[in-house]
Amino acid sequence: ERSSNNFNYGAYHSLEAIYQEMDSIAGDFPHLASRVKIGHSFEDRPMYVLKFSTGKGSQRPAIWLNAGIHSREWISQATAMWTARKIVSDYGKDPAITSILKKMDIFLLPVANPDGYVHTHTENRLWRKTRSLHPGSPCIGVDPNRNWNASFAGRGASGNPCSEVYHGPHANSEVEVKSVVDFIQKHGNFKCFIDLHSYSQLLMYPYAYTAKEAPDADELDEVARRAAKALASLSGTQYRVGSTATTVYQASGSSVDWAYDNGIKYAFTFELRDTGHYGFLLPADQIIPTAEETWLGLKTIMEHVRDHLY
Amino acid sequence: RGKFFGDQVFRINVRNGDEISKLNELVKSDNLKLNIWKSSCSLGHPVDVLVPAVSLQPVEFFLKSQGLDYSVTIEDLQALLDKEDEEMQYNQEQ
Repeated sequence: ERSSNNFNYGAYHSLEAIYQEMDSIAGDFPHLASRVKIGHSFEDRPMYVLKFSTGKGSQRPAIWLNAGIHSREWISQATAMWTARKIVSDYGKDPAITSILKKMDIFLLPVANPDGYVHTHTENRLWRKTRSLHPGSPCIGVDPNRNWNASFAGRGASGNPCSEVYHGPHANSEVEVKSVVDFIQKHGNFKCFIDLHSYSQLLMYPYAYTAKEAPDADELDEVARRAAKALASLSGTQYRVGSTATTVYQASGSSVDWAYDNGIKYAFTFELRDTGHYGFLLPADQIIPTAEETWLGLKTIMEHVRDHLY
Repeated sequence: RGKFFGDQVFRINVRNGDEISKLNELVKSDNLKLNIWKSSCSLGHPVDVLVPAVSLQPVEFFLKSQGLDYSVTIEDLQALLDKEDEEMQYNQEQ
């Protein structure tokens, strides 16, 4: 276990504890990591990313690692936190991450839906959406992964505020989504966007909103298969690989499709453990094994991006 | 925090288009308060649904009467949630 002070990476944590540990990582590794506020949530909680950078300048080629956009998928936020510690621990020791960070910055957003995450700890463990209000409807929240401007309000999303896949009144209506979109567009030099979800053990690439093949599908499929193979090498966890629309279902308004359509070629979605035995309630003793294997997949993708900058 | 006493998660295997439409009919009935955990539009890939305790009987009746193949993947959701809570409490004490 990688514990610093009293943060147990093999356990689930409150939003406050996660934010504190992000601060602690930035404090422990000031020349590599910094905690950056990129916006706030509907209920006015800060949204923090950890920026890992070894170079000067604000527009280095960059990788975005997104987690926790669906709040009940706890292994996603937990894996992101383990990954943050792994990056700072291994920089200067592991050749791969050291060379990646020599060339690129990495931005890690462990909790993309802070209000939803707090709600899973306080009211409803199985909450998925944001917590925004809809005048005229008793129902709360938008599915933040149907709210991006990628065939917004198309198939696989609902216009009903009470639906779990409600796309929202308009694209980027959720301040949590708009904060990320604005940050990435302002930066302008992101080459990779990876969104961590659970569960089903899938590694997918665009498109979700159409069954049509993405222009880079062959390359993305090859990279994804190599990543899934690396992931499986640790403890045999099997992943299925393919485009989202053909692997699970068509879904409009997703983060990864938005990234791809906005020039970020290396765009992937992970659905982490498991295949349904525990579903969203993956026991805490599987956090570190899940994070360790996921890291091997992430590293494979990031190395490919490092070697194929465009 | 809200409780899920008696709630279960069903895994429903749909084998053809007809079964998909039957499942959609089931999922759309508001009064059952079903919550889709994992959906899938491709045949051969199961759909996971959280079934509240009060809807167990009608849902099972529907699935059996329509010949839909299903299994219970989580029999006692609240027990898993309680265990998760205990682990978090323990960790915080640590």
